[in-house]
Amino acid sequence: SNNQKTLLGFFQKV
Amino acid sequence: MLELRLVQGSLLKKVLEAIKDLVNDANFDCSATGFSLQAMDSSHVALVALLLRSEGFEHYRCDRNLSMGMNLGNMAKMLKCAGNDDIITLKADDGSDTVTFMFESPTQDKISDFEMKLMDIDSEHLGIPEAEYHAIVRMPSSEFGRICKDLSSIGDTVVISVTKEGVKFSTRGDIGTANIVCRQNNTVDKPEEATIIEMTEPVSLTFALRYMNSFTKATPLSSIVTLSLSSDLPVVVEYKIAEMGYIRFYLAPKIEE
Repeated sequence: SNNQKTLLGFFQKV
Repeated sequence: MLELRLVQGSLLKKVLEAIKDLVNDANFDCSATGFSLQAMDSSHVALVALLLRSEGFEHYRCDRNLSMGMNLGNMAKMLKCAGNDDIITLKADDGSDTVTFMFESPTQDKISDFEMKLMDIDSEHLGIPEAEYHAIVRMPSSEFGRICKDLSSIGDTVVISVTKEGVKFSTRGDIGTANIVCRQNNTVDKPEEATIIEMTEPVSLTFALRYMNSFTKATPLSSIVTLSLSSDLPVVVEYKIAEMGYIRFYLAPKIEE
């Protein structure tokens, strides 16, 4: 659902 | 040349059962440190990080760092063909597009070779910094599995709240609500039955139960699970793999309604 955050908002791609 | 011999082959079988429904394809990375994997689910909501340290293998040969792309469903199919008591050896030649799983029965009277095709996977790797968590809950993994299963029959999300009184798991759905509180309990006879809470400040976060239930497929790997929570971070659900390493699941929270 649209109130689910994703990990990309917390961790950087390396 | 890669050759990894794992006497307790059932560990690898359990690892695949724990992650194959969360992630379809993933790169296994081999280095002097060990056999590892980091992969996200397709919606980038959950991440699994696995480490099996080289010291945990009876024989560990990895001449150069190697990344092997595997379909986890296919890998699980092959590992299902290994007996629970079998010794499992992974072999790959440099530049090869296949990996071989060798299964040896404990009495050495049955030896099987399964060769699986590798695949090119464009995986996204995330840098996960070390963090100080507001609350760390250590509890029996079977209890955590039971709670997630029970709550998912009532609702779709779980609110995990940690206070100095204990850890509360709550859900709500069309038929009603449920709250389960586990109090700190470190006076039990067996350490694996204890619930231990370390908290620097209270924390309350909401998560999708569908993912939590998927993580609990790692329960056979460890009698203890550790939940690390901070108000501004994904939760970490960790199952330690005895003598070898860990499987950690990271899950992004939902925005509280």
